[in-house]
Amino acid sequence: RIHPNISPTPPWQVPNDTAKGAWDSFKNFTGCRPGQKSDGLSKLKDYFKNFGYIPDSQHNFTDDFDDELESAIKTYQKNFNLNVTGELDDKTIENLMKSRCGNADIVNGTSTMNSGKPASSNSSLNFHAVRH
Amino acid sequence: YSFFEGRPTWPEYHRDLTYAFLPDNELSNTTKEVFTRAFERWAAVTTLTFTETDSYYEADLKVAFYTGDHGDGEPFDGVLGTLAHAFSPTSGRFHLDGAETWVAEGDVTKSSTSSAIDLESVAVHEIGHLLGLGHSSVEEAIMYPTISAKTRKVELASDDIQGIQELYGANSNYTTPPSSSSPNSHQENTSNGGDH
Repeated sequence: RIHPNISPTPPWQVPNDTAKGAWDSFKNFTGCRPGQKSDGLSKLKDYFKNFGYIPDSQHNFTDDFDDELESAIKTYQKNFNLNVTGELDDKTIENLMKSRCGNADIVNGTSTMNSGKPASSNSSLNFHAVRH
Repeated sequence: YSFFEGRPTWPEYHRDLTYAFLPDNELSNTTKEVFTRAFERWAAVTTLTFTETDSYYEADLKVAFYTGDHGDGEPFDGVLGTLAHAFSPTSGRFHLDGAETWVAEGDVTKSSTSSAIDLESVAVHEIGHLLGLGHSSVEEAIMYPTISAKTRKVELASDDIQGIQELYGANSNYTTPPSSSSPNSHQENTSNGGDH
């Protein structure tokens, strides 16, 4: 599945391009809010567990949009500089569906990302507001 | 930028690292060169060096393509989703999902395949993990966790460089780019035709 120079690859050598991404089904949860129940929501909880947003100790997830899921979504939104709503809004779902590195964002409850810091605060260019 | 828990690094007496490819993958020279370029990007800004070796089992950094469950407790999930993962120092394991449509050469943004993933972009990111960097919230950074299909992002951002230099120091040949450079300059959406 490694294509040297994909542009001229003949169609018969291109793999099934209609294949769905692993997380395309998350699109069904758009607009889902705390207190609701949605078929397959447990898979989203598995996703959050996989990337450290829900503790490893949790098992047998339900399809309920519970407090734990809301908390996980809020932390995720902080890490990815999204609006922290705790809801599965369009932008959050769009981000969740993107392909990504398999390494966790949070290890042992500690975020390895700079939770919620806007990109500009990490920049060495950010020199304003110096107090003397 | 961020580090793994406990801030693991390659020890000071072991900064000249070797890398090798899983022989079973039978990678072409074109594909291997992608990884070589990716390693060079990190070498250019740090005191680390990277040399390819044929001895996979003795190499410090082991690059391998696998599909599905491959025995490390982190199974791959087929097309898109999880693309790759890499372990913190000094494990050296770097695994890529063999089910992806990897593009090793050419303009990935013009690919006819909607799931085409630029190999070098992912390689630069995962090498960051091998060296001790965690994920970053800075979207322009290489260590940002997500990458869309048909996207190329291979240039280290200032966030990546600050992080890796905090762990290993700066390459004596490295000069800080002028501060006027736009963050967008780190995102490269053009052909990888040997301009780097």
